[in-house]
Amino acid sequence: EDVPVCGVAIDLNESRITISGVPDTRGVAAGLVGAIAERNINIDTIVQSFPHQGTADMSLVVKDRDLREALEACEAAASELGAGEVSWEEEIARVSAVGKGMVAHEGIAARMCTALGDEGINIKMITTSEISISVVVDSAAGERALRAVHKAFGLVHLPKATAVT
Amino acid sequence: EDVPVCGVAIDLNESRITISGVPDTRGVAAGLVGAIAERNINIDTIVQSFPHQGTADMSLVVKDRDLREALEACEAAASELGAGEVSWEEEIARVSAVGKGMVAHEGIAARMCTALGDEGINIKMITTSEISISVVVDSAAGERALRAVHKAFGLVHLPKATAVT
Ligand SMILES: C[C@@H](O)[C@H](N)C(=O)O
Ligand SMILES: C[C@@H](O)[C@H](N)C(=O)O
Repeated sequence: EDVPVCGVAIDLNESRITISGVPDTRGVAAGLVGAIAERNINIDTIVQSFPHQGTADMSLVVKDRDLREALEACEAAASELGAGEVSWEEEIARVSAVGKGMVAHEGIAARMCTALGDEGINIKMITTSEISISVVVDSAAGERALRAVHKAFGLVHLPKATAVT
Repeated sequence: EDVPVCGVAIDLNESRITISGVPDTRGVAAGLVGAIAERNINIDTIVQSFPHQGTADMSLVVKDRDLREALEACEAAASELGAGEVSWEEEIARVSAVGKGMVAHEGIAARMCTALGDEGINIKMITTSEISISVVVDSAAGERALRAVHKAFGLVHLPKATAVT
């Protein structure tokens, strides 16, 4: 069976910030994202799911070294824009499966989530794109998660070679 | 100023499904995603943000033609796994900015969100990857959103050439 996943990587040097209760009004997302951008902080991932009863949650993944400054920007912007609380977490690991032909996407996402669930690992965040699926887990589970996903896709686990930074 | 966005596309043939109150317990995401995968339904995008007070929301973007079957799968799985309500929406447009060098990511996301906000367009979902930023808006705002994002990145708006399906 041809599995179009050609690599799995882990990033242990990231943190997440979640802004809850982001008002579902135009221009608010722009205000939040803009506040970070103007400090030249690199945002690895932005996730905002569909609003529910007038608000949405927005999560950002940034490098650990940028967490403090990103938090300052988020807290100021959240307060100004009427968003809710800002929470964060440093001890996360982001595991990404990358593939050229992720057309059979749903099978790959299911396989990745199942591999983690079977290993007893709790999934904290999921995002997909045409060429990758990223899952966030606790950093303590990172190495085990990487191995489980490698195994699920029949790839060789080479910790030094595949770890990202 | 070198802007690494080389194209903007719109997809008007997609629908979203949101499962609220997904229990934050290992194996649950696998159950939901697996239920769709085993029906061979292509999932365009999976988004699950960080859990809050024991549950998370998961949203899926699928092709309009697959909505009914995807919903059946989601409702059955949600009920079995103790998740909350399943909501959906057909009238969405997904606008994606794609670029080779999205290293200056945060500036691009900010520019895209700002362009939409300034145009009076409400953002319903945001996801980013290394090479793209996707935003979901109401389908009625789709064409205007596409134009606004083209303009924001100094690209020529060619409706026929750039519309995706
Ligand atoms: C929630 C947030 O995305 C809002 N809808 C906006 O457009 O800015
Ligand atoms: C919420 C959902 O992702 C759950 N944490 C799981 O691992 O399946």
